[in-house]
Amino acid sequence: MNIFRLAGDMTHLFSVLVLLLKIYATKSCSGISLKTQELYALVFLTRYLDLFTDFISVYNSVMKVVFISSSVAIVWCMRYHPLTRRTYDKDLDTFRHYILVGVSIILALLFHDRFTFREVFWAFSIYLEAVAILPQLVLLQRSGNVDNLTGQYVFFLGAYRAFYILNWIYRYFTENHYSRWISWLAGFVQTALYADFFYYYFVSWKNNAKLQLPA
Amino acid sequence: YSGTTTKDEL
Repeated sequence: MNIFRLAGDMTHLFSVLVLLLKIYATKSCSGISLKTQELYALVFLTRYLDLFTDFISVYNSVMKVVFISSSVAIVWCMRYHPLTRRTYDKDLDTFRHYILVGVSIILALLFHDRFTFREVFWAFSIYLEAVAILPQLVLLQRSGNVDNLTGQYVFFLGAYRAFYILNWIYRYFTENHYSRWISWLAGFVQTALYADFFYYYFVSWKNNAKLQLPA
Repeated sequence: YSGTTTKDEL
């Protein structure tokens, strides 16, 4: 565990907490894409298939459980919770997310470490995670105004993979550890997708103004 | 293959 990896995990964890706080405190999931949340639930469920077979550390297992359970809880709040499901901006959340799932399945079948059940699912989860934010970014762009907590949620979620890239660079030089090119490439794509959002986030932060995305 | 993959990461 190095400082970049820890920073990555903490920003990831923080993004989830901010999202839960937003839904709980405002009793609203407006501005949040259910499509993106469903994709994340799928990402964690397919990546952490090793939860009960390979023990790495208590930290690792706890974080896996947190990410699986929080993503499933958020999907539940948006689909079924009597108070919050009505606040979901269904009409703005029209991204065809099954296309992302389909493309990720095809990529995982073509490019993986080994052709085993778990490795193919692992690669699938990496590809899907890289693009899972797209429905959320499209929803924000459509609604224009972004509330503070939603803006912070997306910001921390973007920062997380950027820290992971620094972590891979650090590990490459210190441990002779190399991440497979699959995670490198997907991680870069994932972080690049946030470039536009980061830009407007910093501009609004610098001007102490409300975050607004251009139409 | 040589080297480890990233399965110790999240």
